[in-house]
Amino acid sequence: EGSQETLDFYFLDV
Amino acid sequence: MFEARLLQGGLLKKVLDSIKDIITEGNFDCSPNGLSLQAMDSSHVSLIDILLESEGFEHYRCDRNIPMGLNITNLVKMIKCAGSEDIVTIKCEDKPDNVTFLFESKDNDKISDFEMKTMTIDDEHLLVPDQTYTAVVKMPSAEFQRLCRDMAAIGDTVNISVTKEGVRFSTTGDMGTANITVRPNPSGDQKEEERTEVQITEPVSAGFALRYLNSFTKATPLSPTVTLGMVPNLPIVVEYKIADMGHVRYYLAPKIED
Repeated sequence: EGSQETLDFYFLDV
Repeated sequence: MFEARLLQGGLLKKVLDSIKDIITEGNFDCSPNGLSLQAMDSSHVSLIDILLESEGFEHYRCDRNIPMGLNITNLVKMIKCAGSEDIVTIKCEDKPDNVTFLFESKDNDKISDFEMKTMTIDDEHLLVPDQTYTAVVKMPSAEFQRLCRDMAAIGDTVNISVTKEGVRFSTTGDMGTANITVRPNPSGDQKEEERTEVQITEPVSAGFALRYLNSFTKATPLSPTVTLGMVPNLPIVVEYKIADMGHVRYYLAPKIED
């Protein structure tokens, strides 16, 4: 199944 | 002052229908070159990116960038009052407390106007980088919608694997497994929009939640084709172009093998 990533890692402009 | 007049009001309904299951509110950014929206769903797993360029409007005036925070659920209720042939005009002041929507029927025998309060939505600071995709698949949007629906009957996650031979969608569930391979058919005598095309610089394979892909296919009425963009270990982009107007793009984070 694998675990679901979020987009924060890719798109959040911190 | 912002004022935009759209001859095909039905288009706005289709755009709103394509996002209403994913976000409940959003900041529409009104700028001189168009109306755009970028927003993530509450779980931050998917992101919507809408662009309606000013050229697509019959009349478009925007003196300065205006964030127009709106409740999508209410917007959908309000736009349902418009006929799909109506001309829709959106108007608001520079620091808008409310937005006016004007619906004019085609033969101009019925004019309705609705005023909606705006809301202050503090957006996360999103930055969606321009990405060159190592695998790009263009296919009929109805076929992609059918495929996602069929796969979701069998499993929750679909693995999408793109090679130069084609695209293989695989899923596994309690009842078993399903694999669907879609091959490019450039030679076929089909119309442009019925063809599947694969451009690939590097094979890619990743797993995605079908629940999200199925909600993305609500945009199917906007475009006869859909384009998937993939890069190893990055979110997938699912793009529905809106002819002469812009696009609705969805980004979805991959599922990582534990």
